[in-house]
Amino acid sequence: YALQGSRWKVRDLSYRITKYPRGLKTADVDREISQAFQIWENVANISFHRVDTVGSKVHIEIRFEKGEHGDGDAFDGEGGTLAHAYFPVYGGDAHFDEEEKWTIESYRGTNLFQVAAHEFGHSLGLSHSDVRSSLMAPFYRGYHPSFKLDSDDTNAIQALYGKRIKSVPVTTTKRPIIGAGNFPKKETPSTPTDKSKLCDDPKIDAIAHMADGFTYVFKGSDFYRLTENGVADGYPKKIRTMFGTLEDNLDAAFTWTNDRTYFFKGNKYWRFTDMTMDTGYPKDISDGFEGIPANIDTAFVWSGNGKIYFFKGDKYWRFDPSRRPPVSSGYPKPISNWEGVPNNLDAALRYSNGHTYFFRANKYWRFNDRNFAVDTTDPPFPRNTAQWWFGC
Amino acid sequence: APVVAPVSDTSAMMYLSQFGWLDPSARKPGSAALLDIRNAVKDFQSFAGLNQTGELDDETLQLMNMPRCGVRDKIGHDARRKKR
Repeated sequence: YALQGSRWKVRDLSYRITKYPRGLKTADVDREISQAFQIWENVANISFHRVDTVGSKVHIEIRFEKGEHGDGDAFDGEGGTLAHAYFPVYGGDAHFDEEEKWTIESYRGTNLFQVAAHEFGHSLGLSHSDVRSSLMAPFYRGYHPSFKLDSDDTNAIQALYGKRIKSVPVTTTKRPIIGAGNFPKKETPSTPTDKSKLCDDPKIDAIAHMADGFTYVFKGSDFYRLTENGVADGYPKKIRTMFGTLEDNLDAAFTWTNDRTYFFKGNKYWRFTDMTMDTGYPKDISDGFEGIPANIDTAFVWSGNGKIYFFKGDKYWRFDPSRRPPVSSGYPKPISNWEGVPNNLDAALRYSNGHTYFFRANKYWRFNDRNFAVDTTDPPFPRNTAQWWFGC
Repeated sequence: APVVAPVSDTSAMMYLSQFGWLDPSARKPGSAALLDIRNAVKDFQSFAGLNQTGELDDETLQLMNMPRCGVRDKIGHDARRKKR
């Protein structure tokens, strides 16, 4: 196998299909693309989830295009070049020649699943292999009903991302995979999961999606890792055993675009890079977050504009690190501006599917960035946190 | 299987440079250029598991006919795939 030289730092990658081929049903393309990602997810420590929110940033954009399509690598009609993809350092996107006869589980035409799985190998950092039987060989080998990765492919992807972590079951999930990252080496041996505290009282102090690709919930002196089925094996663990001098009973936590997670309590805050506390913390909130009050209820990075929002009581502040002052004079503003979001929140999270979620007591609300209001869906929000997030 | 377009010698050269086996920017006089092409064909044949004749024989042309991925086989001078 051959590695191009770049790879993704995060382990939970988002993707969106922004342009579909004419000859196949959208739902069929969605399924084949999801299964093409699943091939890699089954053998390596990496996970993928589809994001449908138009306009939100994703790691891997997928398009079916005809001829010249803006990247200088024109497609050539049926046959010849079938598709191409960009390595992580160049963005990771994958383009497919719209003029191919894309087929599913057929000996006719060109099998979409196999070509997509190959292209996503490039999106993850793999170059072409000279092992003829490998998926990453450059030549299309026709439809193989009992397709499986060659050991050459498995060795290649594990050289980049490590083996799959067993705790996250190998399934095609309806909800996005929360993450398949690595926790710091000092993880204690797994003990049976005890989510009873969360199920009995799902009110939480803070929630954050961290640099290792996982989402963590903080409650009292405990913290929990979430998977797509709810609470991960071996949790809760004690905050002090994993997060050094970080205190219990936190107020808030959020992860900024630099993959750094900030925790808040009272008038102090801590910063973690790659799951390790940076030196010189805790600091006073005024030293780094001027204009933000102490004892906040929650904080999150809003996917609508990438700014940091702090909520407390019935008010909120917008913090923009690129501006001076970072909190403009019109703040605080009433939380009622966020239609449907209640006051006195416990926690908030920009989840890896691009949505923003608000948590209070045993309920949660999902925010629709386009309408700038809580989503009106069936079943309606607020929904039961214990059932939908903790798997109770 | 998808239709295959016949590959002539000229397009074989384009194929070799498109997929990174020949450096189109190298400006060399006749004989040196010919040697480069010969070596490029051999490198491609080695990568593809063919006899390394250095000639555009039927087996090599047939493989060049195969539908394939558009990403270069040799990444080296991959200046064209600019940062998005």
